[in-house]
This record gives sequence, C-alpha cells and structure tokens, in this order.
Amino acid sequence: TPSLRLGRSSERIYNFMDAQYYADIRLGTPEQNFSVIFDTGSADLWVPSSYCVSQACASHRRFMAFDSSTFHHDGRMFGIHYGSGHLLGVMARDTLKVGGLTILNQEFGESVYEPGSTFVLAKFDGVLGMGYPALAEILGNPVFDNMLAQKTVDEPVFSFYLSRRTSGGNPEGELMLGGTDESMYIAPIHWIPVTAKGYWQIKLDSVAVQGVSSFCPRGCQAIVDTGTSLITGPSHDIFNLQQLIGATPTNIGEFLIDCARLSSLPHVTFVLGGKEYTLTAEQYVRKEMLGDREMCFSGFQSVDILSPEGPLWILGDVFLTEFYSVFDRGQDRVGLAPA
Amino acid sequence: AVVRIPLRRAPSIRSQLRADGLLEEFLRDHRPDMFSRRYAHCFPSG
Repeated sequence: TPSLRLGRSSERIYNFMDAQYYADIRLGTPEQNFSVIFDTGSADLWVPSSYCVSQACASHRRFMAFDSSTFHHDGRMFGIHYGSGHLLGVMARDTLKVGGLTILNQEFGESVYEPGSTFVLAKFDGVLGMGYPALAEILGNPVFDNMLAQKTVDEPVFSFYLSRRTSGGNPEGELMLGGTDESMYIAPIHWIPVTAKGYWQIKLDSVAVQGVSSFCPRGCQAIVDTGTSLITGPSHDIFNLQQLIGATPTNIGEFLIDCARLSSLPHVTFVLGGKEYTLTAEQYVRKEMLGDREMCFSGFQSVDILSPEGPLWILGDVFLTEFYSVFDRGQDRVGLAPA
Repeated sequence: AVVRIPLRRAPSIRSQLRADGLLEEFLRDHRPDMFSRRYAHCFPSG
C-alpha cells in the first residue's frame, strides 16, 4: 500500500501554475540533471521516473535508476494527493548534488504517474521540498535534514532572494544553503518564531490596508512558502481586500486592476513579530503583457486552509520578492528583511 | 560550507497558457470550481 498522506489543499497543484523560480540538482552516478522548485511549502524530493507513463513525463527529464551505480532500490510506493488526483511514485535512495554539496543516500520519489496536465507545461521537472519532516509524504529525511545530519552546511539555515525583475535580471533569484547573503538584504533581519513545525508557519499579527487594520484583528497564522506565487488568505478576507484595492473579478477567478490607477491604490501592510511589512500596489500587482496590452492582476488569491491554530495565510513570491527570507532550523524561526 | 544556488525565473504556466489563449479552457477542464468563485461572495460564508 502506498504511504499516502493527504497533501496540502487542492490548491497545491494549481499553485505550481504560477511557480517561476527553479534551479538544477543532480541525482545518481553518473549525475543526471533535473530542474526543481525549491519549495518551503512541502518536504519531499521527487523527480519523474523513466518508468513514468504520464504525458507530463514525456516532456521532462526522467531519472534512469538502472544507469546509476549509487542507486538503492526501495520499492515502497508514495503518493502526494493533489486536488485533481494523486501523484504516484516509487521511493528510492541515491546520491544528490545541490550546488557544490553532496548528500549521500537521499530518499526521493520517482514519479510514475503525474495527475492532470499542469506539469506538462512546467519549466521544472520536479520539486525539492524544504519544509519540516512532519510535512513529508516520502518516508526518510528531507534534503535539508540530510544536509544537517551529514554536516554539509555550516549553519542550520537557508535563505532566499527572489528578484522581481523578469528574465535577464541578475540574479533572478538565489537560494543560500548554510547561511545568508548580506549583499541581498537591508539589515537587520527581524526574527519571528515558528509556531508549528510542518510548514514554515509563523504568527501573523494583523493585516492593514492603507493603515487601517482590516484583517486578522486578533492575529492569525501565515506560512512562508516559496512554492506559492501569490499571497493567499481566507476567501472572505481576500474578497474584501480585493474590493479595497479596487480589483474586479474575471470569470476565471482572477482579479483585475486598472494599471493606470496603481499609484493611487492603497498599500497593504502585514504585521509580523510586531514589525510592519508594507507592499505598495506596484509590489502586490502582477503585470503581464497580453499582445501589446499590459494587464494588471491582483497578487492576492483566496485559499481556504484551516490549521489547528486557525485559518492560514500564505506569503508567497509576491511577498518574498520584496523581503529576503531566512529559514532557521537551529532556532525554529523565520527571518525577514527588505530585499 | 555556505553554498549559493542561483535560481532561474521563467514565465509561469499560467502566463504561458494566457499568452496562448488557452488559460480559460485549461481552467474549465481542470478547475471548474474556479468559475463559481466569481460569485462565491454572493452566498453566505460556509
């Protein structure tokens, strides 16, 4: 029987629809290259398998276990439940290289079935989760836990810089394993304790629009998630917030904003750990060119996820392109500073 | 060691579908409840 555990909400697979930041890893000996999303909202590493039968695998690189001299067969099935079905695969262990680091005997999943066709268009082959072990679907240590166990990094810390600039910016993004890159943020870093060790979950003190505390008056929870692109929150709150920023719904569940009005739109402030993190309309609006027309979409989306600590907001890339984020497993805390 | 992993940014799947004029059809096939979302606020919460 597969070691199935419910994944995140049905939003999961569709959040990859907006994923934009990825990098290469190498698995096996000789090395096989894969591009993955480094996702703090999950804790599994999976790549397509050469045995995969889905359309999505045909257009991506697939792991060839029989080619790797360091491959260890595990054979147990794993499943990650998405809204539209299960991603199913077989567990394995092999040597993983990330940047210059080598991790021995890393557990990972070889996917043999990928649901829906979202992954068909994906620029990435798989996902490398950087959440806590409690979030893992695949048995065994997540990658960063193995880095800590095998002492391949100096500090039990990793950090993200995500650039707002479209391709051509230099760099477009950066993951620092084992420390922080002081050239990428304006010190000091403000620390917020993790409240539940699964996601990188922290307390959100309040959310204000144009200085008026509008949401979470008594505090709620937020997860800092590099695998989600937008800022999400409970439907009821997000609907009101969309109104406050003048966003109007389209028939496919997106919210449009008049690009000409950005300078007059209110800013949105998240209070975390007693400190204010403010996004202007230029920062929370996503611009896209459609032909020769520029369209402006709200960077806020309704996602209803309940946690024992209350409804969850997700601080995705829209937030993380403005604020450098540091994830500290040593002291179970998240650090934020203006990027 | 402290290791720097450069991240690349690429147009998202959503942007690709929109540019190809396929987003609405894709969401209709894979995410029909997206369309009901537009009117979710007209109903009592829950």
